[in-house]
Amino acid sequence: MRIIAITNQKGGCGKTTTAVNLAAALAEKGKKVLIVDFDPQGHTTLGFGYNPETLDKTIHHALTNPQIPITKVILSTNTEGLNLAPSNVLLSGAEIELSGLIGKEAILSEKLRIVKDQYDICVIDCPPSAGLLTLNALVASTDVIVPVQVNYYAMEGLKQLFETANVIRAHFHPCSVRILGLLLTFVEDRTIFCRQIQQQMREFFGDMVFQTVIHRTVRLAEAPSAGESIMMYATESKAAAEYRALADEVLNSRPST
Amino acid sequence: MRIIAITNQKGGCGKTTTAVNLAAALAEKGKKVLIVDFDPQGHTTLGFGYNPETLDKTIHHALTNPQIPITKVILSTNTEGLNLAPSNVLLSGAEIELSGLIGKEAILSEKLRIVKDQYDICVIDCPPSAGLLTLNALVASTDVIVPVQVNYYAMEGLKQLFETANVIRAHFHPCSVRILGLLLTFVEDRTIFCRQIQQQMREFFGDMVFQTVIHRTVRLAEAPSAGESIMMYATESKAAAEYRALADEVLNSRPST
Ligand SMILES: Nc1ncnc2c1ncn2[C@@H]1O[C@H](COP(=O)(O)OP(=O)(O)OP(=O)(O)O)[C@@H](O)[C@H]1O
Ligand SMILES: Nc1ncnc2c1ncn2[C@@H]1O[C@H](COP(=O)(O)OP(=O)(O)OP(=O)(O)O)[C@@H](O)[C@H]1O
Ligand SMILES: [Mg+2]
Ligand SMILES: [Mg+2]
Repeated sequence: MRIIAITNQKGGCGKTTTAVNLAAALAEKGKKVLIVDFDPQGHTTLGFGYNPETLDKTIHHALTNPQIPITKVILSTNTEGLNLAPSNVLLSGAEIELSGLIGKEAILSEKLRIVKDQYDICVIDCPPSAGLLTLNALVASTDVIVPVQVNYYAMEGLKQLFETANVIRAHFHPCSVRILGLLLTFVEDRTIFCRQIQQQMREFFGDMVFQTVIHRTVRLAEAPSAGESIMMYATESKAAAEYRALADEVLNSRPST
Repeated sequence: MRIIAITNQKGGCGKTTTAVNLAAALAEKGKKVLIVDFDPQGHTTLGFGYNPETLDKTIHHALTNPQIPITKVILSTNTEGLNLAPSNVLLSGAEIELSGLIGKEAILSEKLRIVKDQYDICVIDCPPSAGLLTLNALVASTDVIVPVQVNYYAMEGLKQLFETANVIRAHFHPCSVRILGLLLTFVEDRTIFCRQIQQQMREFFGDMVFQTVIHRTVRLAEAPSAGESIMMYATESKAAAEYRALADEVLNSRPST
């Protein structure tokens, strides 16, 4: 099972939108996909029409209770071939609750083993922070996608993220997390400013930047309010096409070392 | 001295853009303004053309060393009547360094007393988190402005922020922090979705929502890369007019209880 963490400590750069829509596009292509909402904000959970506050079994329970396998918290979604391990605000307690444990960075990794033959791909939506949750996601992952909003601060935080990934690779054998790719989000072609930043990113990071970029569109902002992925909400939209193209790139690429 | 905290734990909702441009607009109107960069990311500092990494005296030094008054770290800016207490990544150590102290929530409040007759208004740019830094800003403030990005999650976190403000008001007499107002940011008139969210916000929060809204425009994204406020970067722009209108509203309004 390929495990792809969608991470960037910057708030609002497109992590959830990418997790939800990449997972849905992969399922549409026939893959068996598990999406893990690993953010106490529960936005991925909301994005599939669930109300996080009314759920009595979430990823938090699986993480903090060795008796509860992850299979007990997994829900189906309105997308065929795509299941969801949901989250809610309880998950914000996890960092403290787990902080005393030996192997606290590898708990998600452990919990995911039980389903490694049930799914082709697992997508993990990370919170906007660089704490224990994100660390668990990175330790569990084979690949990392970093959504990067195209603005003046696009480069920020990336160096630190690469360093963390290197530390994990050196430390958590046989973890093989690689940065799969940087995904440029909120792209607007019409402004020179935006084109310049894209160009700088590609010059600096080369092949690490996905060919696919995600353009700004109100469709992507609306879809969560309908509890649907963009594939369902607006299947003919440019946004849906872009996430399908990203899914192709993900399936065809090997992570850059 | 009126002390206005610009806060919202959501990342990228327009805190820094609002802090920088509201402060510049107030200075343009003849007020003596101090802007405090209270975010280890140093974006307000960058926004006035300084490089946070090269500064050897920042707000962090004033906060953690009782011997260093805030006056020792204050810099002038390219805007007349506007001074800056800068920050850099060292500030991220503050939460831990101060956590053991009695009165740890009131340190900024204390440090600002020495300049209360030097400035008419102090604007504090807060980080995207609800920790000790934001708490210090709230305890120090007479007013709070909450930039709210107009999307599906606009309401999120506001309840918690109001509760925090209430706790502070009850606890830290004679602190008189009030929520001054919610500022709708990244507004796009052309989409129904966006108009609906604005309408919901106004129905729910009434007068607490500023009449002024800030529209999405590449000019506001570009200005930081020039190290200038929008007043300087594009003084005739709609964005500059909107921040001047906000400054008028701030000067004329009393905070809602
Ligand atoms: N390409 C896009 N065009 C327009 N709106 C978008 C786009 N991508 C995401 N959005 C909207 O922007 C907001 C932030 O996106 P998203 O929630 O995916 O970011 P995030 O990185 O997961 O945020 P957080 O750090 O809070 O978890 C959401 O309301 C989302 O619907
Ligand atoms: N109205 C706007 N139109 C276009 N771009 C904007 C607008 N307001 C802010 N921006 C840009 O959006 C990005 C995020 O804005 P800003 O830095 O002000 O948010 P923030 O809340 O301070 O973020 P953080 O949580 O990281 O501190 C910046 O690149 C900024 O230049
Ligand atoms: Mg998210
Ligand atoms: Mg900021």
